[in-house]
Amino acid sequence: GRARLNDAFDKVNAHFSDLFTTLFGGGTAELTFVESEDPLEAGLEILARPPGKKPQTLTLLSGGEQALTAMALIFAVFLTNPAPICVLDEVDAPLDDANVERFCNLLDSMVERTDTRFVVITHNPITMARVDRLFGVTMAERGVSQLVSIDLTTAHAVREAV
Amino acid sequence: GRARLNDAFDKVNAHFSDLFTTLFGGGTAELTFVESEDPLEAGLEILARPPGKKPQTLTLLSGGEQALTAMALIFAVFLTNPAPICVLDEVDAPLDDANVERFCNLLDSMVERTDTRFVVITHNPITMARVDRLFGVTMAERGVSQLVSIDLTTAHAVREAV
Amino acid sequence: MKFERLRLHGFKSFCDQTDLVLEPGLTGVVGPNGCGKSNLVEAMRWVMGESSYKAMRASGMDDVIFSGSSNRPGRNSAEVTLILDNSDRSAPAALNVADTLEVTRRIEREQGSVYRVNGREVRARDVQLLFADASTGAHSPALVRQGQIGELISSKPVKRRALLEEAA
Amino acid sequence: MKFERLRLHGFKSFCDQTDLVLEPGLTGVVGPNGCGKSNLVEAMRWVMGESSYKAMRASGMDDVIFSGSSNRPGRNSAEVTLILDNSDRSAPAALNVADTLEVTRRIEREQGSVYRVNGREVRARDVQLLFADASTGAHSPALVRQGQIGELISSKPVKRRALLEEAA
Ligand SMILES: Nc1ncnc2c1ncn2[C@@H]1O[C@H](COP(=O)(O)OP(=O)(O)OP(=O)(O)O)[C@@H](O)[C@H]1O
Ligand SMILES: Nc1ncnc2c1ncn2[C@@H]1O[C@H](COP(=O)(O)OP(=O)(O)OP(=O)(O)O)[C@@H](O)[C@H]1O
Ligand SMILES: [Mg+2]
Ligand SMILES: [Mg+2]
Repeated sequence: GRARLNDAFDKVNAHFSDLFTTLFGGGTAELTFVESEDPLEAGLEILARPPGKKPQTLTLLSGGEQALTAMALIFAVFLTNPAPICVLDEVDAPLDDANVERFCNLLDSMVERTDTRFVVITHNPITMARVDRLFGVTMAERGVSQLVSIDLTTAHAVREAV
Repeated sequence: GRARLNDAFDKVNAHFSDLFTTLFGGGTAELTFVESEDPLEAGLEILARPPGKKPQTLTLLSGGEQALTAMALIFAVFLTNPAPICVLDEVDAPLDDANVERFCNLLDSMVERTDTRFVVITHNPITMARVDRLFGVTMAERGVSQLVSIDLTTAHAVREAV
Repeated sequence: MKFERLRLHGFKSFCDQTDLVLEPGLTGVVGPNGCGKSNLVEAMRWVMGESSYKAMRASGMDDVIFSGSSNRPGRNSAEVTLILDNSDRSAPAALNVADTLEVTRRIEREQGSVYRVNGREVRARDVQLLFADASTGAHSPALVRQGQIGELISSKPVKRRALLEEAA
Repeated sequence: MKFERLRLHGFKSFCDQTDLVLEPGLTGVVGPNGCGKSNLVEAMRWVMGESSYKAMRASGMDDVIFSGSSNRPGRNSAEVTLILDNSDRSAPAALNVADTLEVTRRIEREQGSVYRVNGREVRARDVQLLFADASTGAHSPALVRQGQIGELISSKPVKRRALLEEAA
């Protein structure tokens, strides 16, 4: 009940603020309970402050900043209670090149810290170049999907050709 | 009232099915009125069938297919009643490279067919390379935005560096 | 009517005066995450008469005023101007005063907004009509917000009809 | 418990049997728009007990059955299997039958779904509990849908608490 939730809150909050600072290369972030004293009823508020900026409501963050903040929160939950599988469907789409590299660095560190198996769906060549193995989904026959394994050395050439 | 709406429907529908087939390199699409006989009360339904596939509900289309279908509809409205300004904020984010090229081809043809001025916000190097002029927004001083004009010959080198 | 230039001063992250020149053809805007690209689009909607602070991703309309950075103090006002080429004299009669129209919206913290056209104070309604007549405005389908391109597809059929009304 | 392989047959655009091998580390999936990448994620949610057709972007659960293409007729059934390494014997007692567990969900048009574990028919509830015990499942925050990454930020605080409950 309450004690478990409070304990989870402390752990997730510690991981979250740590991952946020790593992803943004600075700044601070934290979680707080709002709307009720009782954690079992309360809501979870996120306070995020990118480096060099004043703290603002979350909705003022840009598309890319929101995606990075959300990733930091998802992985914070992960480190507290790792899941066996994680699938990320084009989460790198709103990110610029520098942030895609940071996102990949974070993925690498999650692979080291947990036993979770990660599946990353992407159109971004930077992310494609940093995975351990690559599958292409094609519709060689229109309307019918097929899965092919891509040899990583050719992967750098293949990009969207599949 | 009704006559004007019916007239607009015919024009938008003709442009929509034409632009859809161009963007997808095949397939068919059309608009229909639903939920009421009276166009002033009715809803607008979209039937889209990518090439080689069976007609399905719109929600089964993929993220990229939905983005292209939406673009075909927005531009169909455009060609019926051109607006002086069009701003597209990272609409190319869900598209693969081949579809980004098709999207840029469509933009070029819109520039020829209308007097509309287009502003395209993007992280995609293919789109960046196909504009007439390029501005970079930077935060050289953290938290404070500045706009700089980028010389197009250096633009191909600059990508995300701004 | 043609759009010539968008000028921001103190609007969101644009603390210093900034001009975006709008020319025919395709203008690209690039830059890292969080640098202020989408703020430019919101400035354009705002000056054309946007009345909902939610459309500004804000929790109150004062949130559009530059709130400061680690080196600069916050401001107490923000101003955005759209400079229009009206040489075809297509503006509504009341505002059809010159070949160039400067439409300005200015907000002071806790005091709301004031609209001016070529220096003369006008109502929000007048500005909204000016742009509606020119087939544009704060809610034009031609201003596509970030992440919203799929919204058109997933919205209800009745809501989509608004698109047709725009075309009529 | 470890995830080893996802097998689809007749699920959405995967008309022929297809296996996605799941190995430790990072597995990338690429391909053109509309080729079926997101359908793979939905197959995983579906076999883990997803009961809402909306989460399958469908207008009815039968929409997950291959509906045909210009060259192939539609099918009348679909099947997805998750092959799990249970050598640590961490599954709930009722299902803790072997070192390898094959969890299968099969749907027949207009007849609904049947779940099996290693060939034995079980209830949807049993499958949902199996995955909940292993800190995963159809609604796991670790399965991030396309375009939904910002949703976590824009959802109401009370909804976000569910994330903490997942961590507890
Ligand atoms: N009133 C304000 N004062 C100062 N800064 C503000 C204000 N409102 C918003 N911002 C800042 O503007 C930034 C967001 O800008 P914007 O959404 O335009 O970024 P962007 O360039 O579109 O990024 P992305 O590529 O991630 O979409 C936020 O970091 C936010 O802190
Ligand atoms: N029951 C079905 N039978 C046949 N095809 C289907 C079925 N359900 C969905 N599809 C097809 O699957 C395609 C969408 O696949 P999906 O969303 O996985 O694409 P994607 O690879 O994720 O693309 P994107 O890169 O654009 O996100 C659609 O074109 C749709 O027609
Ligand atoms: Mg943006
Ligand atoms: Mg997809």
